[in-house]
Amino acid sequence: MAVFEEISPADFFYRNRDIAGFSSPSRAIYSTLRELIENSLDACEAVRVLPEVRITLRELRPSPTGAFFYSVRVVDNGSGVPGDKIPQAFGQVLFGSKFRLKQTRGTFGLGGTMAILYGQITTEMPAHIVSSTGDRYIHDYELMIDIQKNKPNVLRYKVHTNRDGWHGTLVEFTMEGDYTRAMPKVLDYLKQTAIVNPYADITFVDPKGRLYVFERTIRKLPSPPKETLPHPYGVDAETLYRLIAMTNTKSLSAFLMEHFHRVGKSLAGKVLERANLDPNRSPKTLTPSEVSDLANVMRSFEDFLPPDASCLSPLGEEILEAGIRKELNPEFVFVTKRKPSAYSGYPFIVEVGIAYGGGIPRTGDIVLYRFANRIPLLYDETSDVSWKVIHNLMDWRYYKVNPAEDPLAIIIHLCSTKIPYKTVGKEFLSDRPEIEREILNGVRLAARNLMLYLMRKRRFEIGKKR
Amino acid sequence: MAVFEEISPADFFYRNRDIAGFSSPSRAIYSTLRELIENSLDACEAVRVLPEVRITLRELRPSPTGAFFYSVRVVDNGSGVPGDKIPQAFGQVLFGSKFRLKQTRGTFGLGGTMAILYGQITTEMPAHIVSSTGDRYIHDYELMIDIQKNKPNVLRYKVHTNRDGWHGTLVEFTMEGDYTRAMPKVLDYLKQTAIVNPYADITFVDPKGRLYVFERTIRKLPSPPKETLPHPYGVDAETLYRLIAMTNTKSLSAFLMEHFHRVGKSLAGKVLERANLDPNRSPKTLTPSEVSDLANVMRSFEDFLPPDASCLSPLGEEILEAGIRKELNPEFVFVTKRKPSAYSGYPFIVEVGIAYGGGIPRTGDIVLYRFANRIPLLYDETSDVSWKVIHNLMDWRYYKVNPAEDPLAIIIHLCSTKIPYKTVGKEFLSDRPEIEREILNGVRLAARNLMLYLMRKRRFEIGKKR
Ligand SMILES: Nc1ncnc2c1ncn2[C@@H]1O[C@H](COP(=O)(O)OP(=O)(O)OP(=O)(O)O)[C@@H](O)[C@H]1O
Ligand SMILES: Nc1ncnc2c1ncn2[C@@H]1O[C@H](COP(=O)(O)OP(=O)(O)OP(=O)(O)O)[C@@H](O)[C@H]1O
Ligand SMILES: [Mg+2]
Ligand SMILES: [Mg+2]
Repeated sequence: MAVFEEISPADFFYRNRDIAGFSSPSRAIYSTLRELIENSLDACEAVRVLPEVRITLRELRPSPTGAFFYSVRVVDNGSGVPGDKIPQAFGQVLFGSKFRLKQTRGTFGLGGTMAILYGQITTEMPAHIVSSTGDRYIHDYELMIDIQKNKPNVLRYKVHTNRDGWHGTLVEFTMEGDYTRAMPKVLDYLKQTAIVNPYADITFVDPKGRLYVFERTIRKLPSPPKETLPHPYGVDAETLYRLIAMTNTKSLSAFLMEHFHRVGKSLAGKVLERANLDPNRSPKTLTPSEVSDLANVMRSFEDFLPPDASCLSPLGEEILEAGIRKELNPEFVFVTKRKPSAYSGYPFIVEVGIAYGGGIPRTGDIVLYRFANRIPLLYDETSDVSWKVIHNLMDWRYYKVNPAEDPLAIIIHLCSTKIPYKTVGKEFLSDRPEIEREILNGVRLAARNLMLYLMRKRRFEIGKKR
Repeated sequence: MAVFEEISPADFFYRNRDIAGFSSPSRAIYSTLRELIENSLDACEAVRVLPEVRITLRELRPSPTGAFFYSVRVVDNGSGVPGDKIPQAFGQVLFGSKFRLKQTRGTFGLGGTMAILYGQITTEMPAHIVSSTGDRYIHDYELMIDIQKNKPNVLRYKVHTNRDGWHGTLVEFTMEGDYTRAMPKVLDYLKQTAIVNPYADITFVDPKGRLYVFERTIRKLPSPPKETLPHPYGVDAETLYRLIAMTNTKSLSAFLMEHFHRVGKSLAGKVLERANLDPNRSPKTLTPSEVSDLANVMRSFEDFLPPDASCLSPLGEEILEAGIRKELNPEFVFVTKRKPSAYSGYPFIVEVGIAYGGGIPRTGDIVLYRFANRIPLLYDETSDVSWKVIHNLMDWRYYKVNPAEDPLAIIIHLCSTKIPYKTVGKEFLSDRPEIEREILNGVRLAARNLMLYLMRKRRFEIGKKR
């Protein structure tokens, strides 16, 4: 007889922790550090503060499985978390502040909690969280996660007076891991994070006591992404339903103008005409099939205005080129920032850089660097949409480029209010057609510029010979 | 000011449907069909019935995004679902009957619900479910999912008298998809499903009205996997905590013997001695650090008995070889079933087949077929642990095999009470060390047998020349 049960989302990720990126002791170290660092960078940018992130990883003792127990500690000077929200922010899965339509590194509401959960199941020790938003109090928690209920369990809570007006967050817990195996990827992650976040000061003390310092190279934060309305292109019926349920607008025309990005009276009129709906009707009177028709029209309507980029925070060509030159020391660099586009209602911008020669090694293939919302992606590159573009969709011979012989690197940064990660561990991007097209066009433009450079170079060298 | 929210698991997978395998209209067709077929095969095996699964995909009309709207319908003669459980089984994410320690295709409690959710958000139409467990009633539901609450919304419920004692389930709903793009993978999936489930009758009517029939080639079900106790090797403290919370045993010794697989009095005694715990203590008196010590000892204890395979249902060498010969028509086949092993408390068995020559094409690389719990895995092979073993860990030259030139296929089947999928879409397996080791040893044994065959063959051909 079948036994039916329901499980909490924390229990789901406990049972399937491979899915969240915690598949082995070395991968757990990488995933833990990246989740905490990304939380810290988000928190600093949220309050327009130049980030200072201090990471310490201390080896405690060997673990029974041939790995080690570590103490992880990450401190930042960011927004902090309100005292009453700390238990859920860190002790409940699918709880967070980043479900809004704004570009942030975090998006699922589970990364930080997952790291703490993994630490808990491998060491049975509580997590220590200290945080203040800069007001009069510093909140000091010791907590564990009730995995079956997906609820925090506060073991101890102290409040300190905040004499210096400190703001920020300290997260500290023990976990089993394998830093020796994880080290190359961890250092790679820190290095590439520094490239695309040049305004951040990051320090890392590793288990051997070695200190790594990534000093900021610019003192200016990028312009902050603003929260935005959903873009009408690609909206589905569920989104429409939710907006209709909570709207105060009294007419369909006002409904479209109020709740969608860059929809004015005349555009709203055209959309409603095509959907055969009276612009003056109250949105709450629509039947399910009328909602479905409206969604279908909006998904095929070609004349919406492209999103403006105010909800996005691209690197910009200057920062991207400077980072490429500093790290790769190439002979030739070309960078391009594509115009804003949208998929399924989410605005996005693709930035592409191409680098040739100089310090770039000949590896027999193009070296691919991938970034999403300023996060370096270091795993599963062959499953990523960028890989597909470069290896399956680009015709390099047309550009007189031979990927097997030329020393070539391609850098791709995607920023969006929702990055279409294929995995919970944020390892690679799914091949959404609109995004694939933008990456392809960006790489083609970059390839064309490389081709012109190489032609001039070869002509020059031929000229020299004569 | 940060706005904190919590979202339901249905909402999580709605917002991140790429993660569940619904990343494009063509992928959605594949994911929907596979999730429903796997549910049907599980349901038939659960009541020891030779499976009959009828799949119909009808094209309704074009969709606004250049894809199409389809009606999907899957009928089986399996266990059926109890009437009062149908709404949650199909309308709630993380609800199901496969959270037990028994080999089943389903494991997450969300595949079927996700398919219905995707149909709902693309067509705004309800799903139609008809099911009976073979008793006096047939339950007939029309339902939708309240995504924000993760709860089913029953629109209509009828009960019919079950005159013929029918048992089984019919699932029917509309969705947007792209069958033309999905077709090669869908047909591949059906073909490979038929290979590793030769006792199943599967028919598929595609949108063009073409009928595909996969007749059963054997009339005998594999011996049914039994539900099992967790294997003690690799158990973590959270598992111990839950068992302690619900145990009725009065001593630690009885606790270990009662709740773990193949633990007898003397083994329990050795484990407790090493953990410095009195075997007569009540389990509920353990402190957190004692639970942690016990987990650590159990995770490093080398002398647990290997799991018996009663909770597993491998293909068996006969079925695996027959399937390989029928499909690939090779000159040489070798198959091996490894002994049961365990990772993190979950028993597993690896089965490896190698096929050479004959009908196997020379593709410049080894053709890899992957299966997990009798499910074909058709995506992301380069991220899979089997790919890593074959391409990074195997030294083929040692076996006088040249993967780039020899016509070679490798077939790997992993069965376990928990398959370590790296993704919710069940695309590829994570590289758990114990599983990687078993696959590597199986492939080595297969390669050694191929080497002996090729040596005899070449000696024979050299002999013929003289
Ligand atoms: N260092 C920090 N400073 C300020 N707030 C934080 C910090 N770390 C976590 N938070 C808060 O806790 C919430 C939950 O964090 P968590 O990492 O679990 O999810 P997320 O960052 O929202 O999404 P993701 O799973 O994609 O990382 C965040 O949304 C944020 O509000
Ligand atoms: N055709 C069917 N016959 C009988 N029971 C079914 C059928 N389809 C679904 N169910 C029941 O509904 C539950 C939920 O199905 P769902 O596919 O959402 O999750 P699952 O199969 O348990 O796990 P997974 O997400 O890995 O597929 C199943 O556990 C099963 O009990
Ligand atoms: Mg986070
Ligand atoms: Mg299922």
